[in-house]
Amino acid sequence: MNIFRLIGDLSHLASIFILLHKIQTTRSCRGISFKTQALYVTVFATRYLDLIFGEFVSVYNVIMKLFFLGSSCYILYLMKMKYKPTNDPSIDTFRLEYLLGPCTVLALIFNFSFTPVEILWSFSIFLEAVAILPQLFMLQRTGEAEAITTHYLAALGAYRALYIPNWIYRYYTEGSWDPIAVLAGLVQTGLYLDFFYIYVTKVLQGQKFELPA
Amino acid sequence: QTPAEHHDEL
Repeated sequence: MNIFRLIGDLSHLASIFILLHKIQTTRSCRGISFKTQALYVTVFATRYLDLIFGEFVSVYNVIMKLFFLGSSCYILYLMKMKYKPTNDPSIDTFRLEYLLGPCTVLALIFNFSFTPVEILWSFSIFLEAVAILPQLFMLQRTGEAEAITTHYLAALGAYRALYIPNWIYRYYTEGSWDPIAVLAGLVQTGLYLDFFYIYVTKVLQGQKFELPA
Repeated sequence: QTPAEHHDEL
């Protein structure tokens, strides 16, 4: 554990609390892509199989993994059951097969060993890299977002961005790096660059998040 | 890196 990873993980935790706070206080999941949230459940469910089939790492590791699994399922429940009328599927139109197909193929080619757990682990890494796309696509379509939604996205993007200095640090202290996680993590962070730019130049200056026409 | 090692990250 190093400071970059710890802050990254805390940022990930914060993003989920911000999202829950947004849904509970506004009693609405307007502006949130159900498809992206469903992809995160898929990501956690396929990656954290190591809780059952892998070796024990640490109490921190187990608690965090259980939290991400539980909270992501709870968000789906809020969107599909409790606040269903506020969820508008007609603007959440990204085609999931464009993400699931390529990630499946990549996972079958690039993995640490050709076993179900490792293939699913690779799949989860590739899928996480692109899971935000339905959300960003929705943002693009509506052209604007509530401030709280942008705080959620910023915290979520910061999480993987902070994993990059963590990997650099680990490379120098441990002498190894994980090409699958690192390359996917770079792509994942890259997808946020446009968003980060508008977030910093507009939302943090107190302006509304609006995409240029 | 062995297959098990990358499971320590989230």
